[in-house]
This record gives sequence, structure tokens and C-alpha cells, in this order.
Amino acid sequence: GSKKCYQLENEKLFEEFVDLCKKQTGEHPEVVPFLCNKRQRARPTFLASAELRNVLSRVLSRAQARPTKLYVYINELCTLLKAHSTKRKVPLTP
Amino acid sequence: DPVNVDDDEDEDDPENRIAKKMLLEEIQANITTD
Repeated sequence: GSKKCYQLENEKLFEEFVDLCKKQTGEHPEVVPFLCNKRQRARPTFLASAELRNVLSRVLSRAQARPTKLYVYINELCTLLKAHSTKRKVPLTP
Repeated sequence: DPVNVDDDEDEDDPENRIAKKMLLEEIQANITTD
């Protein structure tokens, strides 16, 4: 179905974006694991959504065209993944 | 004669610098709290 199709496409786009990040964030190796962690915590329905596909394809093409703004696009993607996260931090009870 | 324009003018993009700072701070905060 289209959901499965988006999921596979999103995985492929995410991998491409991560590859680009690996090449350009060498001075901060913690960035890529952080991004992958955010993706792991995102809701499965969001990971298979057209919204994520649109954002991934936009940040990927922009990052390729303007590598000097890579962190802007990483931040944008992290914020979006965080907004669709399954796990939220619960404040500790006193 | 054509002027030689520096292609690295975006090397220190202010928006990118702010985004990088925010991201690294968030990563650091996560490491500290985990």
C-alpha cells in the first residue's frame, strides 16, 4: 500500500541524508547518532507519512545545494522528529 | 577585468552557526540527563 511505500522511501531518503551528514559533521561525531536516535523515537505512523517524505526530500535537496546550511536542516529534521516522538520525558515526582 | 568573488562567503553562515549551537547544546543536555 501507499503507507508501506512511503515508509521505504522515507528510509531511503533518511539514509541519504545521514550519509551526507556523516561526511560533513566529522568534527562533531555525536550529531549523526543523535539524529538516528530521534528517528527511532518517532511514531511508526509518522515514519510512514507523506509529511516526512516531503520534509526529507526538501532538507536533502537543500543540504546538497547549500552544505553551508547543513545544521539548519539537521535542526529542522530533529525538531520535527521530536514533535512526533513516542517517548516523552516525564518530570520526576518529588 | 572580472573581479574574483570569494565562493566561501557562506562558510560562516550566521543561521547555520546558530542552528549548530542549538543542536550541540541539545545533544549535550541529553547526554547530561541520560
